[in-house]
Amino acid sequence: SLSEKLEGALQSLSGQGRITELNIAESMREIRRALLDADVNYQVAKDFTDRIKEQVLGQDVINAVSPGQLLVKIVYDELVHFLGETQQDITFSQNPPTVILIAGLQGSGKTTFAGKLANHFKGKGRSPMLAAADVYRPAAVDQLKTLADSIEVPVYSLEENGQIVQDPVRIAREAVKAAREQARDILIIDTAGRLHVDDKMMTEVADIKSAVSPDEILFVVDAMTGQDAVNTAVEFNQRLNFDGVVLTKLDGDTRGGAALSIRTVVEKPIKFASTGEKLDALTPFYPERMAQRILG
Amino acid sequence: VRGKDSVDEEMLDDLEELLVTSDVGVKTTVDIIRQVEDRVSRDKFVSIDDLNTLIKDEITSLLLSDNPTQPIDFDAPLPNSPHVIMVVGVNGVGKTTTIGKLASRYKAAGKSVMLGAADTFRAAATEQLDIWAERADVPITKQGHGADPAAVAYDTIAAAKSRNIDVVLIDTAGRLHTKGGLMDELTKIKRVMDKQVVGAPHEVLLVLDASTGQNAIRQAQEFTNAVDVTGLVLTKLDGTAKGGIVIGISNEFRIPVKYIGVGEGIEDLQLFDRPRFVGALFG
Ligand SMILES: Nc1nc2c(ncn2[C@@H]2O[C@H](COP(=O)(O)OP(=O)(O)OP(=O)(O)O)[C@@H](O)[C@H]2O)c(=O)[nH]1
Ligand SMILES: Nc1nc2c(ncn2[C@@H]2O[C@H](COP(=O)(O)OP(=O)(O)OP(=O)(O)O)[C@@H](O)[C@H]2O)c(=O)[nH]1
Ligand SMILES: [Mg+2]
Ligand SMILES: [Mg+2]
Repeated sequence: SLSEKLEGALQSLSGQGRITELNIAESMREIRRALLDADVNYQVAKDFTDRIKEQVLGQDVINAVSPGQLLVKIVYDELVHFLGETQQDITFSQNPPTVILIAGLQGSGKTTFAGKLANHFKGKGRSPMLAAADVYRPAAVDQLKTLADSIEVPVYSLEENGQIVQDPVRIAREAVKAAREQARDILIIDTAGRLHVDDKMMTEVADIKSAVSPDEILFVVDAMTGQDAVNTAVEFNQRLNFDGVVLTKLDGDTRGGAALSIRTVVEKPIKFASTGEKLDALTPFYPERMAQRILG
Repeated sequence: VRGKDSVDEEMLDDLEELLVTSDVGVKTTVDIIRQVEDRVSRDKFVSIDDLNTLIKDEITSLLLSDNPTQPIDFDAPLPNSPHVIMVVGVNGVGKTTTIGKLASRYKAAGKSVMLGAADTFRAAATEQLDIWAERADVPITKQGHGADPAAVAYDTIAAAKSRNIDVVLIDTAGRLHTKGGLMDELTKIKRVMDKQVVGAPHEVLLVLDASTGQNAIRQAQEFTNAVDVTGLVLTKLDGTAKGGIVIGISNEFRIPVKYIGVGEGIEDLQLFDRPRFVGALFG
């Protein structure tokens, strides 16, 4: 464990009197390596370790009863601090429906999350509606409808002559109208997975945003994402200025370093954690749990 | 000309950064750098180009080249009849889409193909594969939602045998490798296939998303334990992720990368090209 490695690295220090940049170097390498093993972004891991070093140089770590454990606690506290607080509040609109736009890369878990979010609001006594704005993926509309039916939530989709209308912006607009007409107080718009380097698709989702002025935009990220997490988050944030991040597939054993990378670089809160395939597998984001996970 | 017999620190730092940011992972990066240092002290290098070639060679040597019992080329003669391929992996990596692409390529090479919709769990999974079957113009065996996936796999092979189909592609539900029950289910599906055709599945393709980090190693470990993975497919390489995870995995588990996914369309599949992949790491 990191704690044991740090104990070992610091043992040689006892009796040396004080901590210097030189004798702390091995411990800092161990910390940086643990972060990289956990998929924290290379630059973020470097900056983070430098901050830890500042703290250690300013503290009397060597004379602690257990220097390794104290060092781990310093790292843990810093992780918790940088992961932000537990806060899953969504901005509700004064004029219903509150419009929530879901975006992210292919396969990250958006459609499933849209269903979960609808389920979450239904459980709180609200009347959500889902909108099927993914017109590309085979059977995407069927998928959303199947999930929605399982929790008895209405879905807005647009077909003409048996074909899905190939106009996500129009679908989003019409969905807002339908939600208003049906007195639904929340509209959750599911969109197609897209690459941050696909200009046409990024423009499309920015157009959807302009067309319906969402009250909340959530960026859905697979928790097992590696070094590329920052690239995608930065680009989506540039185009959409999203309000929050959702981390999915946290029921696996991925360390989830992408959480720290994204939170540090785009400075947007992580609002939800998806922890399974079923629609009830949704929890708020807990920074302490995430910090523990990243530390391994 | 006197050759250099050591690489300066700054070069090694740059190499470390390049490899780690490509998701090669710290352990494999350290191994590569060590190998490079050893070779340089033995063989010496004269120019930066020599050094770059040396580095690329070291990385390439970690990527297993393909295996004759699982030919990559779609026109190559198939060693079995039917040749059964099972596609596995965690949720959302691109299994179903990859099957659609593979079906289309085998068909274009003049082989008959059948799909097996053994994901009977996820919402609209069968409908999704159905559309791919239509696009690739190949038959599909499917059952109702909630049916036993092993039964679907079994029936697909039976149908393929009776119709003299050359290639069978079995789609399975995405599953996290940490879920013991689901991994057991996969082992059972494989065992049942062997009952229908001895030796089936002849290939087990593990699909990995190129943007996945070090957790891919855990995936490779558990899926290999459950169903003996024979090949890797690396998807979503049309993004900015480098997919460096396959280097350590290929070397440690002795599994070749067979195909790469480079988009969402039926044509967006390429045979894995080692030198091209390694070259792309250096951008
Ligand atoms: N284990 C687990 N699986 C999840 C979770 N969230 C989603 N999934 C699964 O991940 C896969 C992809 O989910 P989708 O909801 O289709 O993802 P998507 O982002 O809508 O995909 P695209 O629309 O193709 O971009 C499915 O198999 C889901 O069941 C989660 O928290 N845990
Ligand atoms: N850009 C890009 N997207 C891809 C690629 N391969 C698959 N996708 C997309 O990734 C998403 C998930 O693909 P699926 O084929 O449903 O993945 P899966 O592994 O079958 O998912 P589950 O069955 O839910 O576990 C879809 O939106 C696909 O279009 C690829 O090579 N490039
Ligand atoms: Mg979707
Ligand atoms: Mg699938």
